[in-house]
Amino acid sequence: TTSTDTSFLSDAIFHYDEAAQTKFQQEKPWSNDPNYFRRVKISALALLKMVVHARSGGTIEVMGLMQGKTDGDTIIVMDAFALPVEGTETRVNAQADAYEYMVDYSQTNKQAGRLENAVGWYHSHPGYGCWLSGIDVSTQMLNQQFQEPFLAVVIDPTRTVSAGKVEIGAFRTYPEGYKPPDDPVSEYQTIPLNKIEDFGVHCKQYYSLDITYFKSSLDCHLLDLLWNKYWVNTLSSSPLLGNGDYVAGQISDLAEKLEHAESQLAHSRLGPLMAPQRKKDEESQLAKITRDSAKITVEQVHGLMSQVIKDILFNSVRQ
Amino acid sequence: MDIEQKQAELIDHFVNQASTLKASAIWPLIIEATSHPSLFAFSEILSTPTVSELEGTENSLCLDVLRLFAHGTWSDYKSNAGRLPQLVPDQVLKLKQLTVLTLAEMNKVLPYDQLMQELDVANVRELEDFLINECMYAGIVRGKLDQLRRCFEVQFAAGRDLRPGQLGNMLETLSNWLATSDNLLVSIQEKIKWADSTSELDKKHQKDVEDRVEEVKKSLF
Amino acid sequence: ENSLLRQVSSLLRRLPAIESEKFQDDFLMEYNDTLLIAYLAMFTNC
Repeated sequence: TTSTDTSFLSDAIFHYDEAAQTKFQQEKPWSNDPNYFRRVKISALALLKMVVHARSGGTIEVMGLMQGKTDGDTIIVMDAFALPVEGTETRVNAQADAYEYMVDYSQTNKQAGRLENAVGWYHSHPGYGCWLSGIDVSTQMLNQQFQEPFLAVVIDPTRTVSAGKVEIGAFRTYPEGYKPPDDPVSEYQTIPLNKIEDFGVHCKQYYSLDITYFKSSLDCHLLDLLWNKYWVNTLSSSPLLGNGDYVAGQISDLAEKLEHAESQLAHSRLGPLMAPQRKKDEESQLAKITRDSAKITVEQVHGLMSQVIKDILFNSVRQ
Repeated sequence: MDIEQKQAELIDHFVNQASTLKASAIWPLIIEATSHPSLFAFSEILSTPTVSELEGTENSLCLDVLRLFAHGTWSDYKSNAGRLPQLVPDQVLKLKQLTVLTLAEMNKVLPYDQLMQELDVANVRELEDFLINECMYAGIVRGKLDQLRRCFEVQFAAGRDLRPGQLGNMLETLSNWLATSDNLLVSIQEKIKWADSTSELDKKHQKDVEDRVEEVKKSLF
Repeated sequence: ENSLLRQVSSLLRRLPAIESEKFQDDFLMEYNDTLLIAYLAMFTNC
C-alpha cells in the first residue's frame, strides 16, 4: 500500500453516511441488548478539545457534548464542544442550563455542513477519577431513555497531569432494575474517601467501554509540526511543582483512609466472633490503601526522576 | 535559528555581490552589509576570495572593518578608532548590537552597569530602550530585564561568527554533552534492568510464600 | 557551514540551563523531600 492509500483508509472514518445512520437509528439494535455498545473511537481533535476544556476548568467540573456517529457496536466521536455550565456534580441536571445553547449549536452545525449528531456528553472529575456518580448515572439514564445512542465520558484532568497520560473513561448505564450477568472487570483506580460511598453505590449500574483513538492525515501532519513545541512544554514543566495541591490532597485522603481502616481493625479484636467475609473485606481495604500509597509514591518518584534527568542533561555541561 | 533563516538570503546576496565586484569597489558593499538592520553574520562575506585578497593591500582597512563586525565589539572599535575609518550611525548601532551578543556569550546575567559602560549609554532608560527596541525586537536576544537587581537575564542570544580557535572549545563541549547523554542512557538502561529483575525476584518470592502457605494449610488439614 | 556553526554556538551558550546557588538549594530540597516521602511510604507499605 502506498502512503496515499493508507491516509485514504484512515480518513475514510470521517465520511458520514446519513442514510446508514438513519437506518441504524430506526433499527435500534441496542434496545435488545444493554451491553450492545462495547467500543468507543475518539478522534484526536475531540480528545484534545475535551482534555483542554477539562483542564481549563481547574478544580471545577465542566461539561460538554460530543458529536459523531455509530458503526455497529462502536460509537465514533468525531468532535466535541464545551457547554457553558460548571459544577456538574452539584446539581441534578446541569445540562438543563445549556439546552438552548445545545439546540443553537446543533442547528448552526447542520447549516455549516456538519451532519453528525450528538452521540454523548463528557464532563470532568478533577482529581477524583473516572467513574459515574449518582447524579451522573441518573443523567445518563435519562439521556439513554430519550437520546439514544448516547455515551458518557469522564475525564480527570488533574490525574492526567500527574500520571502523564490521559485519564478518561467511557460509560453507558444499564436500564433501571437490570442486573448484569457478570461483574464488570474494571481497572483499579483510587477513589477519595469522601466520594467512595457515591462510587460504591452506583458502580454496578453502568459498564465501561474500550476506548481507542484515531486521527486524520491532516491531524498527523499538524501534530508532527507541534512535536517540538510539545517537548518544550513537557521539558519545561514538572508535575512535582504543578500538581502540589493535588498530591497533598491525595496524601491527606490516604491518611484518612488509614485511620478509617485502623478503627475498623481495632473493632476486630472480637476476631473469632467476626464473620470471615468481613475480615476479608478489611484486608482488601488495607491492600487498597497500600496500592494507593504505592501509586502516589511512584508518581512522585517519576516526577523526581524527570527533574534529575533534566538537571544532568542540561545543567552539567559547561563551556 | 529564526535569525539564521532571516539572514540566509541576505548573506547569499552580499556574497554574490562581493564575488563579482573588484577590490577597489568593495568598500561601499561592506558599508551596506555592516549597516543592514537584519544582517548579523559576516564570515561568509569574509571568506569570499575578493574580500580575503584585500589583506596587505591598500584596501586592507575594509577587511579590518569587516573583521571587527564579525568578531569585535564597540570597545574594540573605540580602542582602534584612530586607525579605522569613521563608522556611520547604522554601523555604530550594528556594532553595539553585536557587542550585546558577545557579552551574552560570556555571562547569562548582564549587569546594567557593565552594559552601560560597554555600550556607552548614559542611563538605564536609554539602555532598556536599546535592549528592547534594537535587540529583542530584532530577535537577536531574548531575556528578562530585572530593574530591581539592575540586570538583564539572557535566555537566548543569537550566535556570532566564530573566532579562530573557538571551534575547538565547541567541539569539546559537544563531546562532553554527548558523553554525558550516553552515560545517562546507559544508567537508565541499567536501572530498567535492575527494576525488571527486582520485580521478577519479588514475584517469585511472593509465589514461594503463597505456595508455602498452601502447603502449611494442607498439612494442617 | 558558518550558519550551522553559529546556531551550535548559540545553543551551547545556553548551557547550563540554570546555574545558581538558589536553584541548587531548591533542587536538592525538592530531591530530599521526595526521597523522604518515598521512604515514609515504604514504611507505611510495610
